[in-house]
Amino acid sequence: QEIVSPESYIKHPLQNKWSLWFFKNDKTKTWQANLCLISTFDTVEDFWALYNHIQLSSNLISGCDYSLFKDGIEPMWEDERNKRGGRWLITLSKQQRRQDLDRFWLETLLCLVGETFDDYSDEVCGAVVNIRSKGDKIAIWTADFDNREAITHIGRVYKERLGIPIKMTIGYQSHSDTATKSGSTTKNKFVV
Amino acid sequence: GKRQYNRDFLLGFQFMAACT
Repeated sequence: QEIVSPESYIKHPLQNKWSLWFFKNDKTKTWQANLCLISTFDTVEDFWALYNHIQLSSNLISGCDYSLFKDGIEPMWEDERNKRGGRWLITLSKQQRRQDLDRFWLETLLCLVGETFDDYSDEVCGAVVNIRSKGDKIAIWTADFDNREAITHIGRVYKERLGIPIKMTIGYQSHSDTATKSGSTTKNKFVV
Repeated sequence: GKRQYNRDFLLGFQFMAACT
């Protein structure tokens, strides 16, 4: 009789259960009606089964988003866990869609499911990639824009993981400031 | 403690899912 090690058949559980959402911009529908839950997973193996099955971000048409959020948190400002929060925002140039977009998004997903931010991972709600003709965006959303210690730790680690040069900065903006901004830019609460 | 996985460990599973 062959003895099979549990390693070969037990999947590797993640700390959290995660949901992947897809948004497609159909102007005949409401914002919420354009948002759909693709799938939920809580193991390393099921994460890859999903990731390998879906289109890369760079193949999506303009106006689409992917969002990965902890199970039970909806990918919108209004959710109870998001409404006092904000995001570390990575804005990409048009050329970066070819060079960096898919790499940055995968790195972002790995940071989330791997709980890269240590104890501060509890502050993470999710991440979003926006495909836009004027420039794509990737962001990690956190729960509380007043939690300076957690936010700056997450920002520093995230910037390093993406390989963003030290001399370039990334900014953290509260969702309330983004929602009420008057111009095209939102003021940064934190910068790393 | 948390179930943390580093990037190389996670990447090692990318093409194993189909085999299990």
